[in-house]
Amino acid sequence: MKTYAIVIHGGAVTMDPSKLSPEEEAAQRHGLQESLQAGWEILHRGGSALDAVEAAVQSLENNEHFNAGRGSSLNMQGEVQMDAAIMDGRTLNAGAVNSVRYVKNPVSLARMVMEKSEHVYIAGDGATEFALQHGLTMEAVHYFETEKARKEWLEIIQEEEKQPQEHD
Amino acid sequence: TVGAVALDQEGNLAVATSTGGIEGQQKGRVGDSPVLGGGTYAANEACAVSCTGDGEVILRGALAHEVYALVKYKGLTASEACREALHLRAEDLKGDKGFIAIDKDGNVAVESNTNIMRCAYRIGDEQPFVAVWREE
Repeated sequence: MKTYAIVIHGGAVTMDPSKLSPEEEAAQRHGLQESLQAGWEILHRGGSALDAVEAAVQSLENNEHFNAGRGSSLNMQGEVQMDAAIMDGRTLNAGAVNSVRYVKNPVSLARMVMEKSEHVYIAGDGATEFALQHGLTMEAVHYFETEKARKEWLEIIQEEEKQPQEHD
Repeated sequence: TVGAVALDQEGNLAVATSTGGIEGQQKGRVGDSPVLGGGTYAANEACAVSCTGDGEVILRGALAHEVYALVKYKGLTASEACREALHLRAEDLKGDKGFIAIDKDGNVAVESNTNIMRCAYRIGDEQPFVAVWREE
């Protein structure tokens, strides 16, 4: 059997081990295992690298413990705003989206852009409309927002309010 | 930010990266993740790379493409290329940076200067490796 392999990364914002509860750490570790398994199974069965990376990233997007999809950070207005890209090393085909809201799996929207459009990169409302046109799963705002993200956002907003105004 | 790179049994490479951005970011801000060559790049003749960290720094360094170029033109392994990219113009490109990569020969790489990057990998039938912290 030829070599096959997968590597994943999952950002979870918290950098200081002392600020991560054992329960949260265990949940993140489990989420990494699930994502790895989702991608690895595809490769093990002889599936494509493209399918494997999409499945692995979908798993992380669906997991509220990681900063993508459900569990995304909130922008200054307190909104979820997601970006994603996918690239096929065999053909150099690629798809990317940014500032997407409501789309459950932005990575799948990026793949849809790669495979169903003449373009490489679609942004904002155009990307959301493209997702609707192609029947991707959408979710309401509250699906993406977690208590942790809202708390972190509030801390940033409160800190901003304490800063002296430097702009007109 | 989350991401994955893979090499399949046909020898094809792929990458995917997805992000919820940074807390309190300006509406409409775009980081490195969706920018090809910035935070995401794959080409069969060299490697697949996904990045995480300070998006603006990674964008300015075109660091995913830097890793690709180091593998393709300098003949480095994925690990060597990621380590070199991590320190590329360190004075000008200060910030958190993390890379995962696989080269066309199946060498995997996980390199970062930060604790934000949880990671895992599995090569063939070998046991999976999973790490929440950088030092694991």
